[in-house]
Amino acid sequence: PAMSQTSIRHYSAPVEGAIPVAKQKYVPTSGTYPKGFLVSGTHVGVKATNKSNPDLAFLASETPCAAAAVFTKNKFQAAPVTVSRDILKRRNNKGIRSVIVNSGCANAVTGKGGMEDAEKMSFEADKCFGESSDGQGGSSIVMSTGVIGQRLPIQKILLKIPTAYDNLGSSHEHWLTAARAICTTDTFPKLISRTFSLPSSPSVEYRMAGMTKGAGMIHPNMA
Amino acid sequence: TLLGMIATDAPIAPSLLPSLLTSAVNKSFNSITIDGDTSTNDTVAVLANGAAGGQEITSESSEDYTAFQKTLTEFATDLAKLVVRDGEGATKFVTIHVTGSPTEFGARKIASTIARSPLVKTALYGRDANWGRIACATGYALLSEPGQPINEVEEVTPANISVSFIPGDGSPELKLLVNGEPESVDEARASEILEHEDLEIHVNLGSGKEEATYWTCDYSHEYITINGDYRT
Repeated sequence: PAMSQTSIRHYSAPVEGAIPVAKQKYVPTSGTYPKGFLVSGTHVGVKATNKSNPDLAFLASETPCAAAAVFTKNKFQAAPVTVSRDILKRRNNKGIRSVIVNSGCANAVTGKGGMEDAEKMSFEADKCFGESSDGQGGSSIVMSTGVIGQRLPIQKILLKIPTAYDNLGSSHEHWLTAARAICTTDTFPKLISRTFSLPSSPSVEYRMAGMTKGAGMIHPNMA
Repeated sequence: TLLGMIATDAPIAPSLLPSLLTSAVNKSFNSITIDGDTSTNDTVAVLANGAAGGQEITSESSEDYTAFQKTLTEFATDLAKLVVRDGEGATKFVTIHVTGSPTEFGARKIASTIARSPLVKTALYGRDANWGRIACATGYALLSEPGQPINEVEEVTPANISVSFIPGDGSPELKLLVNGEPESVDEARASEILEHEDLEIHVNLGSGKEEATYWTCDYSHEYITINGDYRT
């Protein structure tokens, strides 16, 4: 009881762009990225305190593609989990155009309003591709990460999705910025890429790139 | 929360992607832990647009399927390890390798329990070769919960268990427990091993041929600071 608020140590996130020296070796300086994919990282300000860091990532395929996802088995599944699972199910894992991701707010335990927000994000991303509805519902997977129990500042996000589309590109910098945009308490962006071949087409060089985020609340159990 | 996106220009039939991803994730993202809390938002997606050309993978029995499965699993594992390396406040990257189990389920459960144990993780932060805490976590991992019928799987026989530390620098392992009997541990050598960022804890149950691997990190003061400050 004698302790006051002043005795609480507060966490200071690394200043913008500052990656701890010990972690710098895990951040790639170049990469080989898959053909036909474009990415971006855009600042929205999902958290009011975020004045400049990208917090909206967009991953798009130039053509509709095959996709699959695994999702948390936590019974309190966030709205974007439910919406994305429905999209993949309705589409039988094909015809997917993009993944739109915000950090700063998880859109979890946000009720029906949260579901509507996740659907709006997916719909707004779809609109960027200028295609009329094919009757199968959205073609953009949506993800969110950050604080649980708060509604997304959805209008701010929706307004910036066209900008995120305009920002799309295929360079290493584009991929790295997108990887930064999904970070929360992470201290460095997590991005890797590689080339590989398959036995039936040994002369064809295939590419794979991936980004991930996570630092806390990590004990995944996905299916 | 864990989020992940993987994109490839290889041509994969949409119907095969879910099984490819599930298998890869079970051996990668589903085999890491930082603090034992499963998020409401964890999602990993894979997209394949076929832009590089070549033959589409259409059969689970094809060589291409097997090769792609291996590539995807290794790739997902490398991504998952990066998450562990960035665990909130983490100073260590720890591989928990459980071998000699009668079942893969048992090996995974034990590896997961050791990887989540706060006392194991604080010992690692304190650079203490505390094999007792590892043995303790191994011993309760397969017990039934209070109130449930006794359903103890007899996979853990203390007299068969060996525990060792395998340093990240490739130097010889340090045996801590051999067939249930404690070794005389060279504390200086143990401290030397625990100075490194990377460490493998090998637990051999001595009761079978199945194995499992989990990746985890230590618990530091910083974890409390970060999460004591994170607000809803």
